[in-house]
Amino acid sequence: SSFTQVVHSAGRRFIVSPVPESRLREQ
Amino acid sequence: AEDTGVRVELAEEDHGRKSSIALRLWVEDPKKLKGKPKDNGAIEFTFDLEKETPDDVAQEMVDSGFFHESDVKIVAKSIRDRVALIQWRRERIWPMIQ
Repeated sequence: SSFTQVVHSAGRRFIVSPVPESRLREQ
Repeated sequence: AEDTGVRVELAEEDHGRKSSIALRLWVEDPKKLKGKPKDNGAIEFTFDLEKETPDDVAQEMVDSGFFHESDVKIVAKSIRDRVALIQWRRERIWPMIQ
């Protein structure tokens, strides 16, 4: 799957997923 | 709220009851950041409106390598603006619960 998870030492989980194309501002 | 180039949105429906909510953050305009963000994925995390500060989360994101130290203030401000909007909306829609 295209989700990755990073857990910070303080315990918070960060779940990274692709930003939907529609939400990325045209560069 | 000022356009910081970093977008923060609710990652779930807010019913005004839980103090912790899921937020999603991603970089819309990398040119507005001082450092180069690690990748342009959306980062989802849980934030406790009562116990935590946006600065805590921003620093943890820098520690985790998502952002450069020089962008910690921009990330914190982006989260703070969204949290303020959520709290303002909660006060208006569910004044009794708050």
